[in-house]
Amino acid sequence: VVKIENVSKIYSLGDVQVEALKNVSFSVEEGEFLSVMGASGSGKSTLMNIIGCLDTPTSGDYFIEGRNVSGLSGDELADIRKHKIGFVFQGFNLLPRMSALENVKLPMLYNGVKPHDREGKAMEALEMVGLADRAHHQPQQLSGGQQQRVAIARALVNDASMILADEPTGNLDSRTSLDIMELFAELNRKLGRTVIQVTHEPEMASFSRRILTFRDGAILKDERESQV
Amino acid sequence: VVKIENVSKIYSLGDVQVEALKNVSFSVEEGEFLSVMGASGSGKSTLMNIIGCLDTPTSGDYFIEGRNVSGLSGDELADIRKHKIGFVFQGFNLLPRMSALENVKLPMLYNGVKPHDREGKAMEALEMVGLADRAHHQPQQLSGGQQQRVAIARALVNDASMILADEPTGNLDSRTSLDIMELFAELNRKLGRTVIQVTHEPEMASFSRRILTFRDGAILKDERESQV
Ligand SMILES: Nc1ncnc2c1ncn2[C@@H]1O[C@H](COP(=O)(O)OP(=O)(O)OP(=O)(O)O)[C@@H](O)[C@H]1O
Ligand SMILES: Nc1ncnc2c1ncn2[C@@H]1O[C@H](COP(=O)(O)OP(=O)(O)OP(=O)(O)O)[C@@H](O)[C@H]1O
Ligand SMILES: [Mg+2]
Ligand SMILES: [Mg+2]
Repeated sequence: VVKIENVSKIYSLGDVQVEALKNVSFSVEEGEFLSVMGASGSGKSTLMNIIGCLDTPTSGDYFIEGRNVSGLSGDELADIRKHKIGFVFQGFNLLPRMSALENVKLPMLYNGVKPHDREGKAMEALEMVGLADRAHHQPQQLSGGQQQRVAIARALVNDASMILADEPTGNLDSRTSLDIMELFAELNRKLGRTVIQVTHEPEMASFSRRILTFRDGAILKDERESQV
Repeated sequence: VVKIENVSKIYSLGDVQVEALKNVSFSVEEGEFLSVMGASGSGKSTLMNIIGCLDTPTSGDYFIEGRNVSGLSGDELADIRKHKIGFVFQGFNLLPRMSALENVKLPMLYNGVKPHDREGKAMEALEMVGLADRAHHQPQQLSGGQQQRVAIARALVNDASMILADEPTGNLDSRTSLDIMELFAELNRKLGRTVIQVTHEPEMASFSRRILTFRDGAILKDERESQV
């Protein structure tokens, strides 16, 4: 469902070139649960932004469901982001002047979900992350881990077939982190959703069945859980 | 050096009261290395903001170096924040249009450090967190973990006697997290700086000699490493 082929990403700052990704190639089947690990600055978020159609490679090709993303128009890309992908940002990216509930409802505004149904779906997503009682708080009235969970709920609310989560448990205690991992595992196992997460914690990575480890913008290893 | 006495913090949202801290009391000696743990939403950041003189309790008293903070003027509080405390925010709080180096220099502008010396001290702090080669990047040109480390460097640059760090390794891989913990341990051991950190990770808490665990706004346990 996701195919990355010889993808490189170079940032130019003045006359300095930062090679964030170097000739990366791999593919992900539908229904996989994959973790991406690697040192700070090794290119994980850059990769996630490309997979999530939020950024384009400097060179190389990216295919989503068989279609080459570089051949798609701005509208077609926006369409994929709206319907096929639920994205949890490393920095959360919540809108500050809206409540948690309104933030979670946002993706549905562009998706033709009826106003009457949005409230129910958004509350259900908040319940899944344990925040039903914080629905009317704004981000600045929430703890760091609560904001992170609102960002997770927002990524789930469109029933997207692919969940991309950039460090979804960085601000959560062990108990809450495990709850979130079990939630992802359930969405993957029962609903067949493809889950790709960036994580720094081996315990969280153990919920997935495959781990890609990055180093300095390139894949260091690709380990799959052996079939038992 | 820090004494929290019967401190409570209540947020009012409409007619709902959120008791973020409930009658909390404890004290911290100069030169201690303390970790604060607890579930997401249990009051840790609220506590840190009070200790860091960024917020005031709804009731109860807070003494810093023997002086009751509620008796101090706005100027005196700003003075304490500038000179006595280095604060690492859970959300980093970097200024977006300035480079990492300029962000790290900021606390020194208000401290009378000569312009000539600021550059050197800021670069030294960036080196301590492994980011000398990212000095001229702006926050949006840095990875999540790099932004977190710039926030840490900024907290160290004033040689403050107390370091308050709210989840300093949430976005860092294991290797880099250990580097940061060793840095804190060294500043504590060699320079006698008081370090209070909020962390979700037991491995990081093990670098400290005392762990306060919070639950629902109150102290659940206060464990000190036994003298060996
Ligand atoms: N401005 C506010 N208005 C209302 N409630 C608030 C406000 N700020 C925080 N809260 C609530 O106070 C409680 C404690 O928040 P705090 O940020 O201290 O938690 P925390 O322990 O730091 O959590 P985390 O580990 O998720 O960062 C939370 O339940 C939060 O919803
Ligand atoms: N806009 C940009 N301009 C220049 N360099 C950038 C830009 N964005 C990212 N970088 C650099 O690209 C590299 C990879 O960044 P990326 O955010 O993908 O890392 P990461 O693996 O997600 O790190 P972390 O674990 O710290 O979140 C970093 O060294 C960073 O400094
Ligand atoms: Mg990242
Ligand atoms: Mg917090």
